[in-house]
Amino acid sequence: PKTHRVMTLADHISHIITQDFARNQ
Amino acid sequence: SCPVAPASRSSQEVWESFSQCFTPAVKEVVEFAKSIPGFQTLSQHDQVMLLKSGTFQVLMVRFCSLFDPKERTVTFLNGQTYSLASLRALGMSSLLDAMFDFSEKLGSLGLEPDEMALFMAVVLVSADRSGIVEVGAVELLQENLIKALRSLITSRRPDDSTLFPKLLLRLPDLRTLNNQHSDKLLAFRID
Repeated sequence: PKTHRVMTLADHISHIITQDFARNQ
Repeated sequence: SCPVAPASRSSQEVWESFSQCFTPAVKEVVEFAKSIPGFQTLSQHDQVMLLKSGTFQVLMVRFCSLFDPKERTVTFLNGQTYSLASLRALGMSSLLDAMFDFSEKLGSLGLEPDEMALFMAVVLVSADRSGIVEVGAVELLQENLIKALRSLITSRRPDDSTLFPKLLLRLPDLRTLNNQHSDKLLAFRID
């Protein structure tokens, strides 16, 4: 099932950036 | 590129699609940042911190082209146009009003695409410094990018000395947009 996490847009942006840099290490 | 509010969808579904549209847009800013000469010479920590504090502002500049201040409409990349009134129903009215004002001011400067790209690079490296470790390196990069922007603009408009200062005056506008909205808008992340 889809689990939703509500967060601020700033946190959503931070999450995407952190994931991107972690993936490209 | 995503449509916003077909009547049949609940506001949560609309927010879900909005949040999902945001992810590729953020990733594009990350790729853009890596292409900025000198950005990748910064420490990885400082690159991440600048992106975290500057990405929303860069996106606001990118989204400007979607806003038509005269018609008070927003046209998404899929060609669908929404009036300000219909978008207000999503509850983003204060951000929308601020975006229309900002895009009117920025649009009136009539920047070329390459000038806009260089301005976005300046926006990114001018972002909040609170998490930055090597502030000197970031300040040097910012200085070089501002010099490049100034020479590009003045070389094309030698008799217009007001455009460059007007452009730099957009930076505090963006910071206000960021401080007022990026930590208020909610996003849904689906795991």
